[in-house]
Amino acid sequence: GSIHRLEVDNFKSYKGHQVIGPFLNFTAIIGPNGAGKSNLMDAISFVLGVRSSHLRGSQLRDLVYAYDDKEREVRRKAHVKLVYLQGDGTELSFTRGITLQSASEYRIDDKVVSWDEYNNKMRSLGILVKARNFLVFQGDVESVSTKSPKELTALFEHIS
Amino acid sequence: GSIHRLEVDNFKSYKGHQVIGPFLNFTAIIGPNGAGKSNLMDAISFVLGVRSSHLRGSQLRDLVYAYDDKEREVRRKAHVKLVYLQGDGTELSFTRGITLQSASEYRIDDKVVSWDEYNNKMRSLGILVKARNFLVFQGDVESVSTKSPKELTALFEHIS
Amino acid sequence: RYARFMAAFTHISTEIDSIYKQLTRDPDHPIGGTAYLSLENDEEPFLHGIKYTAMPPTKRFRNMEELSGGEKTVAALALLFAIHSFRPSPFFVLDEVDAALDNVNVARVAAYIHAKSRENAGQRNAGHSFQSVVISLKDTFFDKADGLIGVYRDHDQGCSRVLTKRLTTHD
Amino acid sequence: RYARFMAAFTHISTEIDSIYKQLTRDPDHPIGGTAYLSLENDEEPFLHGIKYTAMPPTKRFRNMEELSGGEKTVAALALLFAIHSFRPSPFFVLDEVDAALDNVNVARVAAYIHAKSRENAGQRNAGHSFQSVVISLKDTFFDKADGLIGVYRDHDQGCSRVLTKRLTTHD
Ligand SMILES: Nc1ncnc2c1ncn2[C@@H]1O[C@H](COP(=O)(O)OP(=O)(O)OP(=O)(O)O)[C@@H](O)[C@H]1O
Ligand SMILES: Nc1ncnc2c1ncn2[C@@H]1O[C@H](COP(=O)(O)OP(=O)(O)OP(=O)(O)O)[C@@H](O)[C@H]1O
Ligand SMILES: [Mg+2]
Ligand SMILES: [Mg+2]
Repeated sequence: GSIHRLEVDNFKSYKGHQVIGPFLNFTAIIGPNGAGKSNLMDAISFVLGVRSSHLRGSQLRDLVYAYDDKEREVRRKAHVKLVYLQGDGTELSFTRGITLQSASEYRIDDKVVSWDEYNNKMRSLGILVKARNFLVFQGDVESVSTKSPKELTALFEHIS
Repeated sequence: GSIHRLEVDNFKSYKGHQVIGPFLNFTAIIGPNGAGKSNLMDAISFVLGVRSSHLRGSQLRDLVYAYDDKEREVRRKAHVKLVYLQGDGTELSFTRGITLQSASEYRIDDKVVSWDEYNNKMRSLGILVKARNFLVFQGDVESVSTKSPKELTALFEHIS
Repeated sequence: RYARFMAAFTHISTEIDSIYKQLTRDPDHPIGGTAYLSLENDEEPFLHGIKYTAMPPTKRFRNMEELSGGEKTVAALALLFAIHSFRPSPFFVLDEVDAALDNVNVARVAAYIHAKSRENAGQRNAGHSFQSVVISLKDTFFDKADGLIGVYRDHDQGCSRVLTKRLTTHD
Repeated sequence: RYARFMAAFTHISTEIDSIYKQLTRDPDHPIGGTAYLSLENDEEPFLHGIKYTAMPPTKRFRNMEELSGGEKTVAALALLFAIHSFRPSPFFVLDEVDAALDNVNVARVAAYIHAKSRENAGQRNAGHSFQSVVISLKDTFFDKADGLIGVYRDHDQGCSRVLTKRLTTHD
């Protein structure tokens, strides 16, 4: 399977409802500094369940679109939907939202589910969020090669 | 004043005696990955008195040229000389060497001096090694803008 | 637990060298560099560490800390791709991993990713291919892609917007 | 001690905004961004912190952590150059500071460095100019230099060697 498209709604610098895609076998995201490229990677990581502290936001609130510092106080909802194309051609969608009370909400095909069910479904597709060996954030690549022996063992434990 | 040239002798990947320069008002160091560009910056930092741990070597021994891991045991001397062109056109040279006993040795115009005398002479030229605000090592630039308020105060103390 | 760990370790340590060679060989060095993993303790490996060593062509040092910025990036990508071959995830997302790479290494990494991203469902499950999402500022990298997502800032609205464009693929 | 500290702080905080504007203005945003320093405590500044804030054109957040990689690099260079203007060192050595910059920002930073590296002894001492030694992989950066030092690996000897080349300067 593969990522077919993303639907973002008030996530970081993406205001309102925007559909991004389709994602092909090899898709490159390009654009000037500060445009919002890494925010798209944050959107993918967020919908997979990666914690907000890895997404340059100290709390979920920081991940909701705001025009400026004052607007941060405005209560808005936000969500990211990842539409996944399975091997048999059918679509499966994962959605993670931020509620008005700044809590996370998970949906599979628009049905609310628990984090465990959500995570198990992703594991069944080979998406191991805990290992995160398939996500390389900006500036992190070099440090992968100089991980300490203990860190490497921990990573191997996650994937074995 | 300005840097006129460097004379390196068995420093990191620079085998034997090599003269590098002249350095002009704006000089760019270019070349493929792993060629030895950052090692040249290490040579400049080393001769100014920056500690070896900042130069990707845990001890002075690591900064001496070696062909492979076995040759690391071979005792070799190494030194870097920085020839500085003063405003009045005269040359002044700073040399830092690694002796056979892996100790540092400092010379101004080929005369052995103490570290204090060496450092004071550099300070008189405006070269403040402790502040190091004029040396940006590979990969460090972004972190300058997100220094903590305490770190910024410490830097301001060094230069004031 | 021991058996599972060793299965991962053995698989990845046989793959790592051939991937590293693919990423480091060139006309002057047709074989490429050498990369291997070693266990600090054979009896109880998961209680101790795993050491990773990569040596670029013509280099003979075993200390990874002494590699240059670009050499570390190539070694890191080889490890990531080797781990993927054991536990294949359907896609990779890489954010400016080419920042420290010179043009030759950018071309090699882009060619490797292009080759691995070919669509073939059977290959995907067996770990031989994956979907790639790559963020890059270098045209020598992104011009190998099948499609582009261009992100720009809408100054009036104070937010990000995207445009998509398919590239005619060149194989 | 207080007086010296405040002399440094006042000088640098007046310079930082104009340098940041020089590095961030373009035809769409002729003024550029905004940058300033603020003291956490006015009475005993050296016992507390100094907060640095830089806001690129059209951006309105004051949290530096949220800036993008390229935006952080530009803000960092502005701070370094502002500090230099107070306590001028005769030269700068910058190792691949352009790694996260897009082509527009590379051109702006290279132009700024080119302008500041003009020879003028009086300017040097007053902090208005400095000698630059820059390591870069991008031709859009190094083609603005007065001279190049090309480093290559001598495979037979297993060591580094250099070649130098003067560029005809274009002012
Ligand atoms: N919650 C939010 N609401 C609105 N804008 C935000 C929010 N969080 C971050 N941003 C904006 O996103 C911008 C950073 O975007 P991003 O890091 O994706 O840029 P980028 O395209 O990756 O740039 P670079 O090439 O420099 O890495 C910041 O300038 C910030 O203003
Ligand atoms: N003491 C030493 N003796 C010989 N070679 C050394 C020594 N110390 C480091 N090296 C070599 O120097 C190389 C790294 O050089 P350097 O970091 O200067 O590369 P670079 O040109 O900056 O590359 P990049 O563009 O990737 O940053 C290493 O591959 C290492 O083998
Ligand atoms: Mg980015
Ligand atoms: Mg380097």
